[in-house]
Amino acid sequence: MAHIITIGNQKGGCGKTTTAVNLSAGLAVLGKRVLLIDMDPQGNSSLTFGINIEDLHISMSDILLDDNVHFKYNIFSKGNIHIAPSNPTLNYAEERLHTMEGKATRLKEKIGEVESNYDFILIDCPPSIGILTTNALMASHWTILPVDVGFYSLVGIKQYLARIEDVMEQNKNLKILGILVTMYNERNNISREVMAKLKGSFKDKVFNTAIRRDIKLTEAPGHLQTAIEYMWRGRGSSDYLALSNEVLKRV
Amino acid sequence: MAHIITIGNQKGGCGKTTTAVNLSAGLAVLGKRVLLIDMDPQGNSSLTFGINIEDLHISMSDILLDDNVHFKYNIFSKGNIHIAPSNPTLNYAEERLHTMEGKATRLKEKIGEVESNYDFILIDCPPSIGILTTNALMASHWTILPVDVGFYSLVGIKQYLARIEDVMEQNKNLKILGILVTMYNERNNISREVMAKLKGSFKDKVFNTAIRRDIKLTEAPGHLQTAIEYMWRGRGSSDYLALSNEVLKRV
Ligand SMILES: Nc1ncnc2c1ncn2[C@@H]1O[C@H](COP(=O)(O)OP(=O)(O)OP(=O)(O)O)[C@@H](O)[C@H]1O
Ligand SMILES: Nc1ncnc2c1ncn2[C@@H]1O[C@H](COP(=O)(O)OP(=O)(O)OP(=O)(O)O)[C@@H](O)[C@H]1O
Ligand SMILES: [Mg+2]
Ligand SMILES: [Mg+2]
Repeated sequence: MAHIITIGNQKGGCGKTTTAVNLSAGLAVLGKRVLLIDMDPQGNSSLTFGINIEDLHISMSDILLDDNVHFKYNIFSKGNIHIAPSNPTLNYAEERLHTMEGKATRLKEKIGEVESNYDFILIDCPPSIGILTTNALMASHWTILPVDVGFYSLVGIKQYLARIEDVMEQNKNLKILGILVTMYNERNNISREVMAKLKGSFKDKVFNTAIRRDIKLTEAPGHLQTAIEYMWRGRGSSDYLALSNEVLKRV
Repeated sequence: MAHIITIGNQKGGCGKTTTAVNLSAGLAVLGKRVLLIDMDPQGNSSLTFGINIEDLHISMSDILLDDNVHFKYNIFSKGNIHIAPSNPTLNYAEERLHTMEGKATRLKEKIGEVESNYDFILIDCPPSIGILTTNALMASHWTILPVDVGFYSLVGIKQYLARIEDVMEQNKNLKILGILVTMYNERNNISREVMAKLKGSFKDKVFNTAIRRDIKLTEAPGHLQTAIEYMWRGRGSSDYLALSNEVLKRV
């Protein structure tokens, strides 16, 4: 059975998509079969793999809302990474989900159709703790929390962890895989301060791998590439490969 | 009457809160009476002004949901800046708003109670185009779109502009005050590329002022200060003062 991992944090811009995309690429390089599910209406993960999100006939919103639309109809592949894309129609799905029975477990019900085909399923989430992220957490065994090195991110962790605890009451499988420090720059005091605070509060729940700030990570999506494709020898790609190895040890 | 400005973009981490906080401070330095409304459940703007968001008896969620709770009961002041704070209870308000009559104009109805006391009302929004941002846009005359220099932000503008156009059909006062480039670093190709693309597509709608990357802007909130208080002579504070002047010319 696949390890299902939600990559979430309601703080915006902390590196959720960059982590979902590059951890998928890293695990694939290590020989794992990976499905990346895009649960963000922005569709950033889908875009990075070159999917034209504006012309999709089916996307994650159909999978969540329509019992007759099966998961296998919404899977694209790039190399040995499979992607289940989203687009802004997911904003309407979010509103409609609020009125549905079993609104929090729509993804969990559908993911069973494809789970056995993969070693890992990663789920990229929007910057919120609403029904889309709840669906991802209800379907998952693990969650990774990317945290960029800023004051707002530190305070935001408490809010995300509170939502995880709510979900853990219903999904007994859910555990925290780790807190991932992103955009780390050892020359800045604030980076070292945030890292020290996180290690102090969360101890070994903080990944040993920190993702360093690397302009190649910002440039790669514009070329519709993962960092590993764009700049194999760069900081970003080696950090995400190190993270992939650490994830394999922790699951 | 006050100029009411929504600071929004569903792309996370593009500098909405940093702009809301420091533009408020800049306009106040220029002698304007400013109210900052925090419409983000994270409560980052509120936190920056030292408000203990966990112990609030009243917050923006009460203003939106309860006809009997008046705006004036939810206003704190720091110097000559007033703040209407939020906290994570706004997540529940968002869910409940979906079931209410006139869900999109709750803020517009209440803002009338205090509008005449201010020259500017700025509204910090969450990273989404849901009901909270719609409430802010329905109550506003203007919107500012912070855009950080990355690929995902460029593609996200289209989605936010689509939502603005929807709202403009009902709120005839709403206009785009400007697109604000944030985290600009002239040494990076991607910064120059994003700036060129924005000026190409949006011409004079792009503010002449770009907010340069400045670590002091990341450090200031941790000291519960605006950049103007924390580092008067820094890049960040002078860029936000320049923006404040440009806003005064544009309204
Ligand atoms: N380690 C890094 N070094 C440099 N830039 C990075 C790094 N990680 C992410 N970025 C850039 O920072 C921006 C924000 O990252 P990203 O979009 O992955 O965050 P997110 O949490 O998915 O955002 P959202 O909340 O909008 O979903 C992007 O432009 C991305 O390219
Ligand atoms: N010009 C800048 N230079 C350096 N750091 C910046 C700059 N602007 C913002 N930051 C930092 O980048 C991070 C993201 O900014 P901010 O939180 O203001 O964005 P946001 O759009 O409000 O995020 P969210 O989508 O979560 O509401 C913060 O840590 C902030 O301190
Ligand atoms: Mg993202
Ligand atoms: Mg913010």
